[in-house]
Amino acid sequence: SAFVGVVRSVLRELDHKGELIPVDSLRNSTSFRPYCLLGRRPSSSWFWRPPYKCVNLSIKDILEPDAPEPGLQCSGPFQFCDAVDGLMQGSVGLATPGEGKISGGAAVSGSSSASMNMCTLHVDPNTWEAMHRERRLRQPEHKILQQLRSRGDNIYVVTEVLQTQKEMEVTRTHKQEGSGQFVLPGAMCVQGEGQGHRSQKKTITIPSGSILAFRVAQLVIDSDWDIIFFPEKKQRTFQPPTTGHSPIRGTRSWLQQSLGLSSILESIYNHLRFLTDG
Amino acid sequence: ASTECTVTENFQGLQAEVEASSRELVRLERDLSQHLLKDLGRVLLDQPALQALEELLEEGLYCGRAEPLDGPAGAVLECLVLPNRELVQELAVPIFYLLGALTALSEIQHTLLAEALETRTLSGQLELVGSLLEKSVPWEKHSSVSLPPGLLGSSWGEEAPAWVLLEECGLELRVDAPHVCWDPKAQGPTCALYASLALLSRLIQQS
Repeated sequence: SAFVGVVRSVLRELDHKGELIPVDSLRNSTSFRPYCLLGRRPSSSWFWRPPYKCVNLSIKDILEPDAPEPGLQCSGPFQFCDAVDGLMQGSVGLATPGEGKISGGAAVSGSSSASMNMCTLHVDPNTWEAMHRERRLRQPEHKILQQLRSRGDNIYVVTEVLQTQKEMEVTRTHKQEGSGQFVLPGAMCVQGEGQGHRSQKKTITIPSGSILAFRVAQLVIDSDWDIIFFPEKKQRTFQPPTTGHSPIRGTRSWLQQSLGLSSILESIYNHLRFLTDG
Repeated sequence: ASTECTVTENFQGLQAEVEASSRELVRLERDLSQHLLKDLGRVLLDQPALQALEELLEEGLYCGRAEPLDGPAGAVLECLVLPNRELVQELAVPIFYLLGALTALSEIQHTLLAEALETRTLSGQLELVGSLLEKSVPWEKHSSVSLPPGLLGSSWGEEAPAWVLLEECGLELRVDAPHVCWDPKAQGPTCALYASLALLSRLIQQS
């Protein structure tokens, strides 16, 4: 999409190390404000991670005493101008064994342009220190937090954003032109030629204050809370419960498959599950 | 597969994970595969349904049962439960893995996958993405990967579905001397795209 293209283009210039996470659609571009909490499920794969999802909470919603989020530091403004123009041409000729002939040519051109003013807003690291020192987890735990805990999702807080400062228009054009001739031999000679073109222009308006990319830190919630700026892959927000259904279910499945005593084991399993729930 | 095997983070590792996660689909009956494909195609065009289905299935895998749901997500779910609402784990696990891969992709990719499901043109795209992932190892390094012309089709360019699928993963592509500029940041989405194509192709084979 044109929006994603612009975001990637900007990040290539401003974020060589790839520390910022691109926002994937204009619709989501206001959801990732500093201090917002994001949830992410544990992945079912070693090879990719699920996207961050806004949980409609800010860090102030889970901490006490109740106080507005502290102010942000601003860097910039950065001006970004991107204009790309390209033309590709090609032709093809094919003589068929029966002396038929097909020939043609095509040209594709594309261009995109964007000009924008941006800045980064980030939370001063000392602010996190002060918050950690002075504010405790709100009790009882927020309902959304309880749900995320029960699902085993990890929680992150937005620490930095790249934001547009003025409304901007992005245009992407794509043109294709082509022509061709063919001659087919035979009792009745068939020949023909044709040409055509196709033009596509996409323009989107990105409002002022839209967030193009963000950075997160992981929250760890136990008896107290903490922020991990460089989490390891296995770092979890909530400590996994020491008891639960899963180990029992695993045992049940293994026992059933191994011994085939499903009805007896079913009752043992139900009894164990009751005890575990208790 | 993810928790019980030692996983190597390269293309062979990805293939092994996908194979382990989709093995049970071989036992799927033809009618059921056809239903699943049709309903998954509808779910791909409905983002809230995709999200609801993934969450319900996760919950279902935890407790062993799944409650009925409306719309296309509910239709997929009905293929995965017994009359007493007990979830058929052998089916639910691969479909849950597929949904996990799909949610790592963009809305545009979902639309293109739904179209490819309709036209049954997934196998070429699967080969292309597989070839790219195989050649771009080590994934942590930037590289330039040439694409086999035989896998690109006649309309390779900005409008080609395979082009858009890869571009949406964060990869930069070139038309002339077709190649991809491999970016390590694109590894996650590209692997998720490969897994999505592999599992959907397997469902097509069964239907």
